[in-house]
Amino acid sequence: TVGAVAVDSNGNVACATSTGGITAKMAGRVGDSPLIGSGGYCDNDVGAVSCTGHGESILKVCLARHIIQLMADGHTAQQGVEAALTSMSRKVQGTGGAVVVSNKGELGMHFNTERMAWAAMRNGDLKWGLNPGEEGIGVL
Amino acid sequence: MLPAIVIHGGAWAIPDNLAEASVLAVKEAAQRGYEILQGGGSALDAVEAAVILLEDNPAFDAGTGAVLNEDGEVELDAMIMEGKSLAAGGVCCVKNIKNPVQLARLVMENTDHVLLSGQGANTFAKSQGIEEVPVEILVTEESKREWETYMQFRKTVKVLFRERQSDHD
Repeated sequence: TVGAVAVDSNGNVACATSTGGITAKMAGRVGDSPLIGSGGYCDNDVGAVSCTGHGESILKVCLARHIIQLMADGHTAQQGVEAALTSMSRKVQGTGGAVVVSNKGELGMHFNTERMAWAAMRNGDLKWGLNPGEEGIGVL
Repeated sequence: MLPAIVIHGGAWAIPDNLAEASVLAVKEAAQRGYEILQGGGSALDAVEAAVILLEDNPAFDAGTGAVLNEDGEVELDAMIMEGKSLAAGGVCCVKNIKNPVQLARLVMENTDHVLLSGQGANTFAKSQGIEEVPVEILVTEESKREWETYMQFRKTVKVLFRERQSDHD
């Protein structure tokens, strides 16, 4: 699965998510990725989210919408994504990750899998990571 | 307002042989999207362009690099959404489309619907001038090997995959 979230100079947010599914999945099976509220969600009043991970788990908790709701309730982008993934793990024992941008340009990313490749750009700075806690800073 | 973009390339047990390519690709996608934002482009254009770049990279299973289902076929899913009007579009179980996120955007912009599935999505793609590509374009040798291994040792591999968190989208 791949995904992106962004906020532009007018304060508009957007998200996109795309996937090929799982090897040898049942024909017709659909995970979270194409479904609004699970694989992605955005609202100019709050921010944008794109999710990845175990599709059925993410579907059950509407992960993207949950993160947006937590942010609307006062969590930062980072707090929101961490809290929602912890909740998903507790409720349905699912793992995954998500990237977030708030309508103010605040960034968030978290995962409870072994790895997640991510990268972010703001104010000309590139940040990236792969392993838990890892954050590289620099140019391409 | 300072524009910003964040990219992911999937959360799972990324093997070492894909790690470097995955990180490089998400960096490139972030830069591509950021260039659009810096040029005054919209967040919608930025996320679409970034995801297209990743769909075209065989290190990921979206688009080129797709995995095979139990019937040995490709089924792709994608969505896109913008936060001003909550306009959204998605496609699922679409076959032989190189960039499903592009098709999702056409669903958002050119239909009254949010999600099209299967043959309906493919028929809509054709109506929008998006050509289907041969499955060989989308599926890598690695994807084929993984599918053959899975089908040959299905029960055993299923257990191993679960332990390795590889049963993720």
